[in-house]
Amino acid sequence: SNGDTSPTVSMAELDHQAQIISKSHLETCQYLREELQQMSWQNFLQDEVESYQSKPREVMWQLCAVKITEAIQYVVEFAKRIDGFMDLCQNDQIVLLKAGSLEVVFVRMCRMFDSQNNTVYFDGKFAGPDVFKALGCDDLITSVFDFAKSMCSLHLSEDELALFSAFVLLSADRSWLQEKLQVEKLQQKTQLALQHVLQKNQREDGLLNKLRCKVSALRSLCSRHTEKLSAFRAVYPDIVGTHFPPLYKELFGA
Amino acid sequence: KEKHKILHQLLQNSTSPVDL
Repeated sequence: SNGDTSPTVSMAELDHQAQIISKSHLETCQYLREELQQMSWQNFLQDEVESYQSKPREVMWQLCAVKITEAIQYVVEFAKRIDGFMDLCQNDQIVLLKAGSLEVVFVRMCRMFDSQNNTVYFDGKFAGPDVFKALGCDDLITSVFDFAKSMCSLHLSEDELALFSAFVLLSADRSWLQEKLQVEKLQQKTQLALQHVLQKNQREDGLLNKLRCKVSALRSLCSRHTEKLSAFRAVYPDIVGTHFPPLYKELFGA
Repeated sequence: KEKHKILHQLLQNSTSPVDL
């Protein structure tokens, strides 16, 4: 539908693309579903929750920055294994990761989320939103939990999640891309592979549109994270400068 | 390049992420 950029791809190619992306996802997903299921009964006890709540704001921020950075390193590995990603110019690889790695972390979060208890796997156990109170970002935390819950309600399989993550990462509308057309081709091929897998898995017709709607929610979460970080940095510039992971600072311009 | 030193490093590494 997009004229010149629409690739002509065969079903076999789409299958191949879907398989590579699923494999890349499974190799880099940080925790396997089985591992998470085994840990699912481990919730923080009240005194542990209170201990997180009583941490100084900057200590909790630093802990979360470390956890986000760890998750992002796995996303970088995921990107590297997507067929075609390493063929993009280095500028565009950086642009896509800078803009999209946290979005993929939020997408992946639904695998680590327990909808029934409204908890997420964090620092060794499952944590509710109250664990993050010391950050002073209640509204953002609520939105992140709501997003994870709504992603969970779609019950995506690992291959669907893998392709959606790749689709998010390969967004061709990011600013500062040098070879936009190459990224567009890759994203369209990924979207076709996602569509193909959704059909193969006999998912409902509207699912692709529901997933497309998630893209704007992801962008809003990430820009709110940036806003919260700048507000934090304004108060604690030295903490960010000296205690935050270098990769986090590089990605979020801290 | 200097601005994204670690990302460059991660992209060029053929194995697991460097210790950050």
